[in-house]
Amino acid sequence: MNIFRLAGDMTHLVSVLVLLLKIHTIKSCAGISLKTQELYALVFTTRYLDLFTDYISLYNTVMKLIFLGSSFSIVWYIRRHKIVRRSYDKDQDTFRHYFIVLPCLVLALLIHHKFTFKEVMWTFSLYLEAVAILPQLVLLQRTRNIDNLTGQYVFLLGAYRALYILNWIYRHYTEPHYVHWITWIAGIVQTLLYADFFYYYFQSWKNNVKLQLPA
Amino acid sequence: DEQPVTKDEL
Repeated sequence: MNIFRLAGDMTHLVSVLVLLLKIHTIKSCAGISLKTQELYALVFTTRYLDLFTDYISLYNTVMKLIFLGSSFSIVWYIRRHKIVRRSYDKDQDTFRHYFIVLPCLVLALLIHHKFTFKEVMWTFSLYLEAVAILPQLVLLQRTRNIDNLTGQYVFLLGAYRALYILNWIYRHYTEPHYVHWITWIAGIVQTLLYADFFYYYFQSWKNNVKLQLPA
Repeated sequence: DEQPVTKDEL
């Protein structure tokens, strides 16, 4: 465990807890894309298939349970909670799941480390995580109202993957094993997707104006 | 061949 990975995991943890807290306290999911949240639940499900088979560390197991629990709780709140669901903007959050899931699945079937179920699912989860934010970014562009918590949520989510890239650089130089190129590419693509959001987020923060994304 | 290192990551 190195500082970059720990910082990345903590940033990721804070991002999902910020979102869960926002939805739980103000009982609203305005500006949040259910599609993205469902894709994240799928990412964690396909990523953590080894949760009960391979024990790596207490930290690893606890964090996996937290990520699974929080992502499914967020989906439940937006879908089922009698108050929260009313603030869900389903007319604007129209990104089709299969436009993202199918290409990632095909890609994982074509490009992977080993052709085993767990390995293909793990690779699928890497590709899916890289693009799962798209429905959320599309929704932000459409609704143009980015409240602070949603802005912070997307920012933290991007920051966590950027920290993971630093972690892979560090591990590349300090550990005998290697970081597979699939991990590199999926992680870099994911971080690049946030790049323009980061640009507008810093602009709004620097000029102390409300965050606006160009249409 | 060596195992990829990222299997212990989240």
